[in-house]
Amino acid sequence: TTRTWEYLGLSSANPKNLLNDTNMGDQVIIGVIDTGVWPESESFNDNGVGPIPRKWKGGCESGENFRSTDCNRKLIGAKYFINGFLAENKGFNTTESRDYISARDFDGHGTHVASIAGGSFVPNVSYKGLAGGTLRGGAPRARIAMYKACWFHEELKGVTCSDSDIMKAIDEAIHDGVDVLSISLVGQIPLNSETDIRDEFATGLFHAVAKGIVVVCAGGNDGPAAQTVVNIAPWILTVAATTLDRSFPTPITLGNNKVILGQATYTGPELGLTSLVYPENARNNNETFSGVCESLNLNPNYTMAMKVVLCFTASRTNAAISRAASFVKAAGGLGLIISRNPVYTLSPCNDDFPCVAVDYELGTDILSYIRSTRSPVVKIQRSRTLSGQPVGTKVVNFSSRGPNSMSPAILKPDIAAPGVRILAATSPNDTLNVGGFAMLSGTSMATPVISGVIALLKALHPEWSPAAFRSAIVTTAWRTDPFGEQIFAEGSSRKVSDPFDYGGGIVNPEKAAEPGLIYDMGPQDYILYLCSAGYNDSSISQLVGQITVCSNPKPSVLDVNLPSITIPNLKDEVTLTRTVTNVGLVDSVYKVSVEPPLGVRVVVTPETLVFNSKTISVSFTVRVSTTHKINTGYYFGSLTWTDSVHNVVIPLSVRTQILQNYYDEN
Amino acid sequence: ETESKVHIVYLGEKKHHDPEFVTESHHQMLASLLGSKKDADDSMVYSYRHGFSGFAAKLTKSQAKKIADLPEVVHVIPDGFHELA
Repeated sequence: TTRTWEYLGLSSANPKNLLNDTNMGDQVIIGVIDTGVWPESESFNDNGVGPIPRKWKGGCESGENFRSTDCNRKLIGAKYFINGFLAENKGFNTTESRDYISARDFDGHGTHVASIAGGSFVPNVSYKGLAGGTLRGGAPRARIAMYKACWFHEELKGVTCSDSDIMKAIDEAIHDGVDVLSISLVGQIPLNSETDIRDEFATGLFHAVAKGIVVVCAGGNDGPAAQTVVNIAPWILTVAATTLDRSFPTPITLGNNKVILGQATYTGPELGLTSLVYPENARNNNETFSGVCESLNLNPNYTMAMKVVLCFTASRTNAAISRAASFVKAAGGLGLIISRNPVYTLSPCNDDFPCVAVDYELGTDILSYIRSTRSPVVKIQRSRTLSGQPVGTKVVNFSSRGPNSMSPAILKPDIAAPGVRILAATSPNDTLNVGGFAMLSGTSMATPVISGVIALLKALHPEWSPAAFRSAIVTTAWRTDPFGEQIFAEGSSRKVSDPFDYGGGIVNPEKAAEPGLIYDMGPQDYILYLCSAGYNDSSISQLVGQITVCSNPKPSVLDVNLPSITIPNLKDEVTLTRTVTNVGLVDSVYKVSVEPPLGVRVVVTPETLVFNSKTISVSFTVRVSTTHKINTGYYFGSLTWTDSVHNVVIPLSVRTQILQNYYDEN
Repeated sequence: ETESKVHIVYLGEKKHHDPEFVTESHHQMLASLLGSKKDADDSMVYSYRHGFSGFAAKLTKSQAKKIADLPEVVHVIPDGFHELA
């Protein structure tokens, strides 16, 4: 967060922007359901924050190491829910648990997420000298309410959150009066029919949205494969993760004076010219050697002692790095260079052991040098921080992708935000903690970026519905990086990003403040979706609290008033309807422009929309037909309404299926 | 079959504004299923009573099935879990 808001155009230095026009989100309350909060963190100081909003009905629940007086005007609520967890884990010993049986955060994740969404200004923060700057949340004057429903479990060596606890957290958050609910939690994939309306996560949140709360959820970290996105209910905002325009180049200087810039967060002393080795059986004797990172322990110690080791790995997780580093250290090695496909979740090696990542191309360069000389040597310098161009933005490898496997016509994710190596507050118990702050990565970190932006928008447009906020950020998002460069999506090979990677694109807060038109949705639209998805009348009636009878035949999911059009099974032609509402100048005229997906015809009627004091909302039809003669993949395009001031853009994703419900391997 | 596990019984939108009344109705529903108020109290994990109506309770499979058949119940599912993202 020492870079995020400059990158997104929300710098506090600009006196006239969404941040300052909304008094930094003051009076807006962001609820976070997570692992708790570290109240003493500087990120939750309440300097300059006004009185607690009058509507607030929440409270600060005391418990282990947590007094009700630990809250303040910034952190105005803290509750914890553990009954479900205890009922499911009968052997759990609360007195021996390292976690706090209170809203206090043991793990650090909850503190990090809350700090990103609404943390106060904390000047001069860095991670051991890297990523330095002023730490702050998206809405620095918004209020935070923490609902702890996730617990560190010794036996699991990790954190788990029971749905029954999460449901109670949602129930209490609705009671307390939060405006935005930020949830960086994910269920399992593959999704199954139980995970739509019957997923208590989505059902409980349906009620939150129905009461005007904007719900923002993580899309998951199971990318880059397609159909891995979770939290896919249409009433939820689902967030994908991109990198920032910031990286940490780490100079590797070879003995032939070639300098290669690897990636690391290495902050130890410079490693002067040291022998460099790639373990392999150069002498064809019967000893065993391996240059695979995960198998460095097969090498005799003398191979790696007092040297920097180059290894290769196909692994996309950090496990390979930490294991390789431990093997090299155990053999008396002095450093490690890992060659792998980019995954961007590089965490530092322990004890500031020099370990640097490069891609296969550069790794092969280094290997060629090693093989070209009798005594290869290398120097490794500490990492630097490089912000802005030429560092590009990418959808990060692990960010889960669409299409939405449950309901492919509902585009997910909705939006993308930076979620890689985000510096924010954490708990002292966090293994990555440095001075109360840590750099973490995940859609967990991207989600509160959106929550913070929504908090600012909520302060500006308190009367908007949750769907209006989603429409505003999707239709105004950057489809390139903020400097106009293409955004690539990491995967088995890099490709240009499409809506299944980043929804509408990267959130553009300043544009979202004045979107011009919005694709709004209310209870009737959600009922239309539920009917189209085949839920029975009685379930829907009970869900919405009013007698509901679905039309027969049932409505088309393609008509749900989303700020996107996704047609997963076009056979020849389909016509769908959208309605837009004017939230700009009363007297406005918009004209349509279409960028059709390849081989797809798109006709919009009418081509001009006229708004005035009497005409606030206008419907239009979109006739889509295909010229393809085969079953295709998805082709992408866009549909834009413009009044020459606002460009209201929605993504178009069309897949032709001449043969329906068909799958082949060719 | 005899082991009790947490289930979430979802009842949809609240039918009363008074949360106490909503919770009381949950206990009564559970008591009629389990046979006594004490059993209901022992079984109840949470009453969801502000944003929507429902409760979490420790039920055997057959009890879960039985309560799911009640007309006012939208659905009953076993408790699940989520992870940090």
